[in-house]
Amino acid sequence: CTSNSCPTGCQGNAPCDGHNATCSRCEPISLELCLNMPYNNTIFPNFLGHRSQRESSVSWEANLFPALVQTSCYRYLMFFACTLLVPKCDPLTNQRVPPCRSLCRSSKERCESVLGIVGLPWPEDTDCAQFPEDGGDTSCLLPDPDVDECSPSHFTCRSGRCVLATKRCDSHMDCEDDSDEENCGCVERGLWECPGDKACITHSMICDGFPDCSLKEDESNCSVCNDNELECNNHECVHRTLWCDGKKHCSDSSDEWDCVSLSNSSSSSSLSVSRSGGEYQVCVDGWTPQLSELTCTQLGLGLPASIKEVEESGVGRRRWLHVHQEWHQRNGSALQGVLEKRSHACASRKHVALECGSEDCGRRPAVRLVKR
Amino acid sequence: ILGGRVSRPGRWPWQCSLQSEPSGHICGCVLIGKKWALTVAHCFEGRESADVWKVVLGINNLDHPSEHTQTRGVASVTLHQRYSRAVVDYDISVLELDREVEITSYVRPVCLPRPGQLPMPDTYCYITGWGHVGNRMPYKLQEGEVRLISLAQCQSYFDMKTITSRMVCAGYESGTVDSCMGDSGGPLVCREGDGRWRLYGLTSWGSVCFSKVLGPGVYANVTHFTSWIQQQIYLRTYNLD
Repeated sequence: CTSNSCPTGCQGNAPCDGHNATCSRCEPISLELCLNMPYNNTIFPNFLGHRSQRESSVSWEANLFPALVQTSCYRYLMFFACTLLVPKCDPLTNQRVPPCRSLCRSSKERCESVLGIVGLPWPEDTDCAQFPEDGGDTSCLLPDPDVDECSPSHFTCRSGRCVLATKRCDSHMDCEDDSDEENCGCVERGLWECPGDKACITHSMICDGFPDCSLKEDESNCSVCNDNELECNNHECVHRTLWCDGKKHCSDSSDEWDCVSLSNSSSSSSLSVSRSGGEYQVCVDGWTPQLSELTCTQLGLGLPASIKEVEESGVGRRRWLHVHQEWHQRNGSALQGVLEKRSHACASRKHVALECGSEDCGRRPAVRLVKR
Repeated sequence: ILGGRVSRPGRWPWQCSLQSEPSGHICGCVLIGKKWALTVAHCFEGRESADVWKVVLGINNLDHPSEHTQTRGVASVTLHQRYSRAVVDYDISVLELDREVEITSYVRPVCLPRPGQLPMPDTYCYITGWGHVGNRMPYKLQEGEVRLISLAQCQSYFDMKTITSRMVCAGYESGTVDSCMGDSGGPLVCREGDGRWRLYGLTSWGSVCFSKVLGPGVYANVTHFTSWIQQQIYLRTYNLD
């Protein structure tokens, strides 16, 4: 594509993506500003010379046009802008469909002078003569009379002006008529209200495995698990006995998260391993330095600094996990996968306590000093 | 990096270059462990397959690899499940290298922040990369000092884009020092009191950095993703994903 001509595989004259020397193809529109266009696919380079939606999204024009829309200089200005920023792609030919000349002329005639007031030029590359006349041989785009000027990520003020959706109900007046601060309840806006922090979130965010309310209420009461089951992060139910056994049972693997910890409650850090939803100590019988290394690595810490065998104090009834006799054969397993429950208690009555180092990170080599 | 300066070799040993043929350098990346690096998700748009990528570490001049340079293939690419192209939200990905790097003075990992741990606004931090310098793409790694900016202040610079809590802003209103095209995925690091450098951001997006529209750069907020990163590494290490 260095010559700006296209390889034959691009069917002769499809636009060429200079970045990777492959043919440009129709792609879904992702530009926030133009998600309300009556077409879904676009192709690059666009009519402003941008080579990707990313380049388009951060361009001067992508900032200019929405600001200009707020002056209400022309009802279909944003439609016109989007036909330039993310041109419609004809899926049969992989060709851009241009705006019609009349749309370009109307936009320029009505809005160029407004820009002139603040000393800004009309964008280059928008010579209307390059676009076809309406009803000519070449198809071109004209706006639907009832086209929505503001994209889905923007709020339409009563005056018609578009302001960013995040500015709605933020206690600051962004529309000149204050309409962005009216009807601010989540329900009125078709959203869900977090009970604690009163934040509004979309319904699709409820029970999707990612907490969005500060108190995580959007991820609570999402499933009803039986008494013998525990709830995965994605709200599936998995039997307790399968929890932290070294194998994945939740489809998001959350039954194997946070199974190993070092508690700092005593003078040394006792190793604690979760199994079937309960906490267990690890019997030192059969414990090896390799297991200490596995533990510290799994915890994201450095190599083990010290290993202690801690005598059982005799207070309370402890639950034990034992090193599996054939743990060597379970290569690549997490620590919880090489431990097992046994019917008897720990013979030595000692549990494992560990001190891990910290991973060496974030240090630059020392600057060499030389005599002057 | 706009308004930066050429960096001394070895000064940023966690900086890596994410490359794919035939273009070479596409994005920056950051070493966080012997076998793990971070970059942003948008670098993989249209090229999600791990085998087309390689990671080059310990390099300063892209045109002249030195004896300190180490190259690794990419074993896996994990994009954040919530990555949104439309608003460039959750713009983060974890790279698994095909084998461990050798830790040297020129190749060593940066520290991850604790979850939610972010320096105060107005803290000065550093960005690095081989991205555009305003009139050309440089061969030598560039570095620039930037100031952290609060989300509220940052939103005021981007009237038509949403700034979310998964983003952190740094730079200057005038855009004098800023990241630019080709720096994406590279580090925003701050020096801690103990002399260690910690990764707070990954270069994500901003205005067209060499145009008239200026403002700060927007970075993926690494502290928001600390637990997610640790989980991805854990799941891949123990074949649990």
